Amino acid sequence: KETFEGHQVLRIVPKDEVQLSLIKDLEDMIEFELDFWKGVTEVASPVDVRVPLHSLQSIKIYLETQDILYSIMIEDLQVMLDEEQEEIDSAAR
Amino acid sequence: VAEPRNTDNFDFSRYHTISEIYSFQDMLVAENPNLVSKIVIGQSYEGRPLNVLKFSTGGTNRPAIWMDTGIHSREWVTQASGTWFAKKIVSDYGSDPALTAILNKMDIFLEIVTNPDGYYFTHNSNRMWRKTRKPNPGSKCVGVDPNRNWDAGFGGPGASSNPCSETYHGPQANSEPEVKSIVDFVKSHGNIKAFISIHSYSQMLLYPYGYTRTPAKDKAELHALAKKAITDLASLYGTRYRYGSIVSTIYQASGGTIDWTYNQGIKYSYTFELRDTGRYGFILPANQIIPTANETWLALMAIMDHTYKNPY
Repeated sequence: KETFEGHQVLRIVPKDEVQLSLIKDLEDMIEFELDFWKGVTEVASPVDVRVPLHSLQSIKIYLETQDILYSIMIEDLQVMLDEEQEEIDSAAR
Repeated sequence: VAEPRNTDNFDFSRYHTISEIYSFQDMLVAENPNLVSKIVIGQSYEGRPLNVLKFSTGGTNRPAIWMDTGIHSREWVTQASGTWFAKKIVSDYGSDPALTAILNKMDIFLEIVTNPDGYYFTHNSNRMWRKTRKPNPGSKCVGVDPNRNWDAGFGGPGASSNPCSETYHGPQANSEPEVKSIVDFVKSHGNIKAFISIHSYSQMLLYPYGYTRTPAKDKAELHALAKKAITDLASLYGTRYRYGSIVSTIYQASGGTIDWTYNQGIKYSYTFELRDTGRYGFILPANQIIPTANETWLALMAIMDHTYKNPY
């Protein structure tokens, strides 16, 4: 079973067209194994992306050096999934 | 495990496995032989039945309304809501005048687990899985995005040709049996008047097109109906939705479900994006299932009522 310890979901808000295309460029960086939960749409519209632990630092540096605003929507995805699974198991019991 | 003996004590306030949903479907049919039947429109790649519940009070090939949930398997609140919708239809027929009027003249088709292989995989292997589970020859990556695999602008901008991408459109349109089965059913039925495909998340109600900026010829009516639907939805808990055409509200997406259904002449083609706006994303807590289903039902009723009152 695939687990997601340390994966974070970042909410990125592009403030202009330049930043929009910089975020769009991330979609093509396959090596980071990013999973876009909410895709790139327009300026000021949030983009949600799941970032695996091994890519977190690089992605945050990339965003910060480009002065792209982001927040952490989910600190540790696996913690939430464990809670969800626990709920399913306890309800089934 | 104390399996529910009937659908009255099925726990709609929690997430269920595919086998629990399939046995719910069979119980609902058994409990309501004069209203509900189960049609298997095909098989998934891994051989699971593609179950569609048919709600009908008689007639032959009546004008119909189609709803599907779970085409993207990780969007769990949609399959859970679809299960609740099925019970709601049965509970309200005969007591709710609007729904009773609709079902006395129209049929409703509801496919709850539209991507069963993916859904099973989310429960047992990878909770984040979105696509189908068919291997891609020549690639280590599995699966096709079933909402990019339809023959509407297929392969155009707004889908990926990379099998490892979450929006991979597949080798050709309708390559995925989960998609082809619906295509064949819609074509053979020939009298579907509304087609509603339900996703999550981001709280939006969308209508064609996604693959082109050309406005749909019925845009004005679709836009007005969407506004009415999201207003009804918000009346329950104040949940705010955005609405509009796919391409103008989110992004360009080619090979999408409702672009194809609209091009088949099904005027009332809509896609929902349910809760939430971005606190939990796809991991929406189970305690939000019933509120989400309840508010969404008000929007669905607005669309179904309009379809019933505006035959074409």
